[in-house]
Amino acid sequence: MLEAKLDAASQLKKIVEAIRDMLGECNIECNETGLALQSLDKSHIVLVSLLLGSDGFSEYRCDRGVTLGLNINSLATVLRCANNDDILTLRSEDRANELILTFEDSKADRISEFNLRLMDIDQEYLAIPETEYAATVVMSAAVLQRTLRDLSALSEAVTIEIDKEGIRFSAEGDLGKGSTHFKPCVDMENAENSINITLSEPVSLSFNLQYFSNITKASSLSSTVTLQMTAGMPAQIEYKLPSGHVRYYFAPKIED
Amino acid sequence: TTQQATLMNFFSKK
Repeated sequence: MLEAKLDAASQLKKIVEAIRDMLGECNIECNETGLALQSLDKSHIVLVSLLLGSDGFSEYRCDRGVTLGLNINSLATVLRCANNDDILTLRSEDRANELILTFEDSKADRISEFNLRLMDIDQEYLAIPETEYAATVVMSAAVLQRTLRDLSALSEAVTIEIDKEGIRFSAEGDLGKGSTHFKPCVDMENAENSINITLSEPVSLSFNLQYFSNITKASSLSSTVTLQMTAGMPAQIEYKLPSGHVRYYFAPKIED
Repeated sequence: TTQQATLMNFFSKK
C-alpha cells in the first residue's frame, strides 16, 4: 500500500497544474523510491517524465509497487480543493481502485477527504535511450519562457542554435523575423540568471512553439532549466525539483 | 520546409 505525506499541498498542486494541459490518462507508478509518471502528450511530440523522490515527502511508505491509473485533470480538480499550505496525504491500498487524498489544515481542526476513482490504463511506454548530448545549457527558467513567448508572436516555430559564442533563439514568419542571443555568463548576485553552456559540438534544432509554451509552464517549479540538445534527436528539457525532476523529451521539426 | 517529427521516430516502444 501507498501512504505519502507532503507538508504543503502546493508542492503537488503546482506540479500537476504545470503538466495537466499536455496529458490525459496516465499511470503514476509508486514504489519505495518514490512516485514516477511517464506519459506521451496527445500528439506524441512531447514525453513527460516526472519523478517525485520519497525523500521529498515528510512521511513515505510504499512496501509493494502500486500503480495509480488516473486522469491527470481529475487529479488537478481534486487538488484544487486543497489549500496550498494544507498537509496532503495520498493513500492507496494494494490493488485498490481508489486513491484517497486528505487535506488537513496546520491546526488540524479541518480535514477533507476525497476518493479519486482509479482506472486500468494500458499505456505504451517508450524506452528513452541514454544520449550523449552535444550541447547542455543551464539558464533561468523565466528567461527561457519569456524569450520563447516573445518569438511566438512571429512564428509557430523557433530555431535554437548553440555554439561556443552562446545560444540563439530565432523565429521567422509573415510579420518578419527576430532572434535573441545569450552569451555564456555568470551572474554573481543571483546565480539563476547565469547562462552556462557545455558544448562538444555546435547544434541547431527547430521546435514547435505551442508545445514549447506548454513545457515552459513548468517554470514555476524551478528557477533554472536545463536544455540538452544533439543533432537529429529530441531535446531533453529538465526542471529540477527539491527531490526529483520534471523532464520533457521534445521531438524537433526535421527538414524533409 | 520542415515537418514535425514525433517521438516514435526516435524512441522505441518498451
